[in-house]
Amino acid sequence: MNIFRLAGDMTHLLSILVLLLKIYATKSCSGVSRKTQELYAIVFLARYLDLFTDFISVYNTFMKIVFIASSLAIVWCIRVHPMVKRSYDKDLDTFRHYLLVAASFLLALFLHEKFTFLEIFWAFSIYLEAVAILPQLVLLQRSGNVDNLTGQYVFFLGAYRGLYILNWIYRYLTEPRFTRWIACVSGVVQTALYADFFYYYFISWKNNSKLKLPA
Amino acid sequence: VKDGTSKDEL
Repeated sequence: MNIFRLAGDMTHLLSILVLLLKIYATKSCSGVSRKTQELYAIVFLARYLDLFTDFISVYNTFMKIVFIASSLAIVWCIRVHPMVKRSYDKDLDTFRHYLLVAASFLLALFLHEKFTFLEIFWAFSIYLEAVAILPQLVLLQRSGNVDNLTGQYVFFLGAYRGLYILNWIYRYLTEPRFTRWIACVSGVVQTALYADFFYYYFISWKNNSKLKLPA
Repeated sequence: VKDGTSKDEL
């Protein structure tokens, strides 16, 4: 474990806490893409299939459970909780996210570390996570002004994988046999997808103005 | 120690 990875995991956890706060405090999921939340639930379920069979550390197991439980709880809130469900705007959240699932799974069938069930689902979860934010970014562009908590949620979610890139560079330099190309390349693509969001987020922070993504 | 592809990251 190095400082970059710990900072990355804490930033990821923070993004989830900010989203939970937004939904709990405002009893609304306006500006939040249900499809992105569903994709993230699939990402965690597919990635942590070894949760009970492969013990790495208490921290690792604890965080996996937190990520799975929180992503399912958020999807449940948006789909079932009467107050929150009413605020979900399905006319804005129209990204065909099942195509992302299909494409990621197809890619995982061809590009993986080992042709085993766990490795293919792991690669699938890595590719799917790289594109999981797309429905959310499209929704932000459509919904004009973005409330602060939703903006912070997306910012921290994008920042965490950027910190993981620093972690991979650090591990590549310090650990002789460290190679994790699938996660690295996918992580760079994932972070690059946030580039324009980060730009407009920085502008809104600098001008102390409302975050607005151009349509 | 597990082989190189051990998934020790989240």
